[in-house]
Amino acid sequence: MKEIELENFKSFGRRLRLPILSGYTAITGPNGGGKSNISDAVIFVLGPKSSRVIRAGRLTDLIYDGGQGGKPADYCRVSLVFDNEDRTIPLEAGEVRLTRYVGRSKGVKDGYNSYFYVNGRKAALADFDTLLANARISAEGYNIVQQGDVQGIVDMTPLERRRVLEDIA
Amino acid sequence: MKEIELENFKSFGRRLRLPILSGYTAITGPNGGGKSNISDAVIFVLGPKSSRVIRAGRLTDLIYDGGQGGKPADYCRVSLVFDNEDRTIPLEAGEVRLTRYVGRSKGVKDGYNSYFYVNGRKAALADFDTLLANARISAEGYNIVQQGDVQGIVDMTPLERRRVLEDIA
Amino acid sequence: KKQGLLEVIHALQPNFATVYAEISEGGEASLELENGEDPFAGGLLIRARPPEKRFHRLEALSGGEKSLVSMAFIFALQRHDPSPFYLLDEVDQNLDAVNAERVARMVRMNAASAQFIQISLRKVSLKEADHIVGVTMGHNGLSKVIMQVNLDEVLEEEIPQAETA
Amino acid sequence: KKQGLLEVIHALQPNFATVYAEISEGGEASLELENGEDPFAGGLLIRARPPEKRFHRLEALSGGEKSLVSMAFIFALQRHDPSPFYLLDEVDQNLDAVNAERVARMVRMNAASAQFIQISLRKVSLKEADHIVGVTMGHNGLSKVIMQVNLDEVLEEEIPQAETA
Ligand SMILES: Nc1ncnc2c1ncn2[C@@H]1O[C@H](COP(=O)(O)OP(=O)(O)OP(=O)(O)O)[C@@H](O)[C@H]1O
Ligand SMILES: Nc1ncnc2c1ncn2[C@@H]1O[C@H](COP(=O)(O)OP(=O)(O)OP(=O)(O)O)[C@@H](O)[C@H]1O
Ligand SMILES: [Mg+2]
Ligand SMILES: [Mg+2]
Repeated sequence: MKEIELENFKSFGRRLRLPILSGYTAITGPNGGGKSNISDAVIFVLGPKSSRVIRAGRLTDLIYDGGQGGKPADYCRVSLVFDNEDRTIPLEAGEVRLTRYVGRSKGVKDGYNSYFYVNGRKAALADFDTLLANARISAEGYNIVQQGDVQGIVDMTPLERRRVLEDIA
Repeated sequence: MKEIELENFKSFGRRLRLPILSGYTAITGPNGGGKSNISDAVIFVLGPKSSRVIRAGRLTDLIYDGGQGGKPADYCRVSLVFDNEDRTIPLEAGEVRLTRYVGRSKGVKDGYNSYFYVNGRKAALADFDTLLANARISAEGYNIVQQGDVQGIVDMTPLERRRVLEDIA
Repeated sequence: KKQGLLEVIHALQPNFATVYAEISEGGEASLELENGEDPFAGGLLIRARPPEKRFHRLEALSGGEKSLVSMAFIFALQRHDPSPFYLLDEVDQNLDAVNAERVARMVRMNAASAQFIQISLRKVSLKEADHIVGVTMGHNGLSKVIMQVNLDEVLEEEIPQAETA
Repeated sequence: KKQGLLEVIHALQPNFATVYAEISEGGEASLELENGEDPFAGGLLIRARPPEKRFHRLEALSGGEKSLVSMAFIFALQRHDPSPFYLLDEVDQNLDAVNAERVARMVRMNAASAQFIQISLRKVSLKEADHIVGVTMGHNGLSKVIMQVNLDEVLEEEIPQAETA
């Protein structure tokens, strides 16, 4: 992963490019600052099965709400940029940019539009799944441990644990 | 509360008297040292509805097992000593010592005996309940927050939350 | 029964709002019944808003923000229906240094009228206590207790928020 | 399908045992099928024993001990079926200073072959990282990012276990 780009996603009201360097990156800061929102942004693009996983009731809850004094945004957009020099992701490109967009639709309360893009071209969530499966990246993978889930592997039932390994097999 | 006395309770293999001073007492120490076992000991005496709450499958799991090299104990005993100068607990005594004992019964696998004592005299769990109800002390009360439960009030459903206040009313 | 519940909620509401405003330094919180006419037909909602933010669903709060709301509820109950002792096991696990210290300070304040026992790994909490007890593991899985830990030997300092800002 | 599952378990088991022994400095851990004949008739058990202790039910482990077992499982999976990046959000919340440092050291080791992003409030973890990023809240609930936090400004030290012993 080379970069995470957030635009009006939850508490990230502006446009922010967060370069992800190689090796070990630590993120710190005060409570409520927005650290876990970055993790939610990554899961949002990887297409979770449910929005509850990223602490939102409706997809429009993900759009920056303006805080106490500002104006709510109309849309949010998150891109994950992967280095693909080694073509692990089956696409003829040195870089793969996966983008997900959610916009409030005018006139309809809580209505929204949700689009997916691969390197700027419209795509479907299924396209993301196919591209990512080869690179062993998924929203449900054991490589993402959300806040409070660290003891999950120990607390789950033996049956659930067997299922985790079936997915890997 | 004046004192907690532990004898062969979980990792407290010997007999230990832990004076509880007034004001604010902090307990610290390495992972796995036995800090939460002290909290479990308090809940054990207050008579929880289920042994899962104190991380034990069977009551005999609470008896010190000897560690890697030692001999398992035959019984465990925990006493909570309350100052009762002001007679909040309806008992004619300046001090109330509630004791709970669990012993392995000989010959029966996983069999056990469980006894309750008030100031040294045999009693029943119901006696504990009556004595403690007046002092507003219970194993299910909001005054005991077990490890990992701090966000409980926020994470529970509105219905569960209403029930917490019904108990208080 | 209905009367009793309404009384508790009416008594608790102002305490909860005050304590949360104090512990979050400017936030706003309240308790609301889903069904005001018949409390038993619905549940009890908590609404909380950290300073400078808008109201969101409770589950959108961060881990540390949720812990503060929960602690405010517990302290509010203490004011309304005091218990003689409190046992808090690592309630500061998700709190940053500033918030862990605020909670510990509030424990210290409440410890004037009830006994508080707080299990913690964080120095900012430990340093507020009147007494510090150490529990460690000896040989053969045997717990040992050291009655008076010397705070100076506990080196942990916390991240001062100002510096990371 | 059955073949695939058995292969994963057989490959994972030695990694899990080695990683747990390393991260707990002498503990023992293993994976076992409830039903060896027909894996789909039962689940997968984890057995773990911290150093100097006996085997207990998994749920009798302490919060910190459970976190170490979970992290050992994740690192073991990484060795068997590596993912290009890992995102760990406050996995050190229940760990004491010594264990938080051990986990961070292991992240550092694994970061040679994959990208690791760890969200943490603890200095013992932060100091092992190659890069530190600060995220704080500005006005109007707007998050701000500081790309390079100066570790010296992050004062937190941890409780050295030796002193509390
Ligand atoms: N759509 C939105 N617009 C603005 N703010 C939002 C939106 N959705 C969530 N938030 C805010 O984001 C904050 C949560 O941030 P996050 O969970 O990332 O914090 P954190 O840095 O992980 O904190 P902690 O250390 O406590 O875990 C909450 O205060 C929440 O109100
Ligand atoms: N019957 C028993 N005999 C001996 N040891 C036991 C018994 N039951 C539980 N234990 C041990 O007690 C330990 C757990 O202690 P406890 O949960 O109190 O630790 P802790 O100090 O709270 O640690 P943490 O900081 O990780 O939360 C476990 O290692 C467990 O194996
Ligand atoms: Mg967080
Ligand atoms: Mg504990």
